Amino acid sequence: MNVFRLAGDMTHLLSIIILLLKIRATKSCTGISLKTQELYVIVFLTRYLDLFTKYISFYNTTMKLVFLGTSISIVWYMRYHKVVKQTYNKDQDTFRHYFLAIPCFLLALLIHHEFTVIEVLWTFSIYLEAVAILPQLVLLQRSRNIDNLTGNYVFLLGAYRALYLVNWVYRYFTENHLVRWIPWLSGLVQTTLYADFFYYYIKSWKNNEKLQLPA
Amino acid sequence: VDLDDYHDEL
Repeated sequence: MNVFRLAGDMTHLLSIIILLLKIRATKSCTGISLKTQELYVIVFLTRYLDLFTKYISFYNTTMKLVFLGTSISIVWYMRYHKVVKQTYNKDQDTFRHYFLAIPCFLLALLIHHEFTVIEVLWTFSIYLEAVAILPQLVLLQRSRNIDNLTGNYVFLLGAYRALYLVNWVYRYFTENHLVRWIPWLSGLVQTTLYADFFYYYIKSWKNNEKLQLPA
Repeated sequence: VDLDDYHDEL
């Protein structure tokens, strides 16, 4: 564990906590893409298959359970909570997220580190996480005004993977100098997808104005 | 599952 990865995990955890707070405190999920949240549940389920077969550390196991629990509860709130589900922008959140999941799965079948169920599904989760934010970014462009909590949520979500990129650079130079193209390139794509959001987020923060994405 | 393949990460 290094400080970059710890900072990345804490940033990721904070983003999820902010989203849960927004939903629970305001009883609203306006501006949040259910498609992206469902993709994240798939990412965590396919990535943490070895949760019960492989003990790495107390921290690792706890965080996996927290990420699984919170992401599933967010989907539950948006789908089934009587008040929250009314606030879901169903007609704007129309991204066909299966169009993202299927190519990622096929790619994982073709390009992976080793051909085992655990490894292929783990690779699938890496590819899927890279593009899972797309429905959310599309929804942000469609929804006219983005509330602060939603903006902060997306910003922290993007920042966490950028910190992981730094963590991978650190690990490359301090550990076994192994090249890991799959997570590296996926992480690069994932972080790049946030580029224009980061630009408008920082601009709105500097000019102290409402966050607005160009249509 | 070799740990250096980042399986020790979240």
